[in-house]
Amino acid sequence: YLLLGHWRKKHLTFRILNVPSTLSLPAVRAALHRAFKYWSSVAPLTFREVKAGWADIRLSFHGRQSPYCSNTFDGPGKVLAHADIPELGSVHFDKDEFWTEGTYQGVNLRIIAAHEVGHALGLGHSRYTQALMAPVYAGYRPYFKLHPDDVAGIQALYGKRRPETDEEEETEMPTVSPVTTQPGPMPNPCSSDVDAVMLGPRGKTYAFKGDYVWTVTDSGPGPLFQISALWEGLPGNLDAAVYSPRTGRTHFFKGNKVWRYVDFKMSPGFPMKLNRVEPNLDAALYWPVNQKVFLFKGSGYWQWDELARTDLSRYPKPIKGLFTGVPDQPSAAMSWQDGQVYFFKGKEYWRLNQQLRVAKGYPRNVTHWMHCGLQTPDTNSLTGDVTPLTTDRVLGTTPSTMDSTLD
Amino acid sequence: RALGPTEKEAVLDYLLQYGYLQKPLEGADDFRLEDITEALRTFQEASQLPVSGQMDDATRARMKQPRCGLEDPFNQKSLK
Repeated sequence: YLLLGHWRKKHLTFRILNVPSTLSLPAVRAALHRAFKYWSSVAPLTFREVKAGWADIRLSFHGRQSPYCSNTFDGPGKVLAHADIPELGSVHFDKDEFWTEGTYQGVNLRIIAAHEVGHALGLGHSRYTQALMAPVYAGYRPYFKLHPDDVAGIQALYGKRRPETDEEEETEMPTVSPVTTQPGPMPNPCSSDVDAVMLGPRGKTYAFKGDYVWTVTDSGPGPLFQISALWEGLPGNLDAAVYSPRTGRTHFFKGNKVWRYVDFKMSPGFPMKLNRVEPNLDAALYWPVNQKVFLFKGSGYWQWDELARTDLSRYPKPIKGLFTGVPDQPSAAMSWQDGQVYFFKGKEYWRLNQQLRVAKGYPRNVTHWMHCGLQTPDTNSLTGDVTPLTTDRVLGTTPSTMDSTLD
Repeated sequence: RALGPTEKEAVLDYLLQYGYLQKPLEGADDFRLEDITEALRTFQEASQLPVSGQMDDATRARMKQPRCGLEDPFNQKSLK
């Protein structure tokens, strides 16, 4: 197989723009839905038909002339169809072919469509002449199924279909796109505890609660966004979140799964099952002093080197052995570039100095960390130093990049 | 057997259209015989046909078969 590109998302829409003269719309629709089903049966992809407006993948028929395609066709025979690679989404069939379904006569629409959808998903041509992605049409096969090379190619792009999704989406075409459950109630950053916090890309501080995420700046909490609006495919009610400036990767943990994003793009093959640390973590942080990721659960922690094979069999180790004065079962944790560490539990937070010892005067109320109603920076009365309650003042970043991200 | 001009053009079009032959960067349209032979060999190998580098009936027939309009990435040079 050859990989030509891939979609950053896995839940795609498609639209049938017109049909050929030789098949009825219901027959075309059935053939095309089955063509998509070949791929969604072996990879964690869903395809939902839309009948108006924009769609990720747009299927249409044109002939020797076309107002919107420079690649004209050549009449019956020879070139049957062509498609653009991700994330363009155009799939064109030669309307002058004798498109059929269920017969050895003519050209089978379902098989050709499955091939072209393979291109639209990022596959190039296969060297196996019996593979769906072989360049030459091998004729109608009533019990057609994907060749192992086709399956290997699509799974190299989008990962394997997870068993649990079999129950979720064992539905006949049109595959339903993931149930967009209504988001949970919006939390109030000034009175709520947090599921997770992290010092994210470009030095922005993110706080997560339920299905929502917001940034924390000197001027208080930013606007709330649905988590999935920023990190496509990420669920709410997270256990932990951690961004590593060392690798540029952001990891999210929930239950027995881990998601990885680079910026806001999910890395291929994720989410993955957690198998070397316990599920249902409490918190995670990146410690810049030794560039390691720390994972917390109950009274224990794991220290993970992202770039080296870490022997985690000696973990978990007791949190109190390294982080002096912090509570067990924290709800969130994060660190700042200067090595200062923050732990959160319920509505309180603790600040630790570079020796990982809780500073005097802590715990304090989280509303203070969120800058709710407070404009003056936190000053430590003993030393008079201006302690960066949040991370933005030190970097002088503004909340604007969140908007640009959303833009 | 030497190809007639029409068939030669059709074969070159096919090999160019599907990525078995690359237009020389310096723009000269004339292809060296060895490039054409090499391109034919790559096509025959990818099509699981006898690899001769010559235009034989099996190769001619395969080129006539209905197919997808996208290029084939089988020529390592053009793939690069």
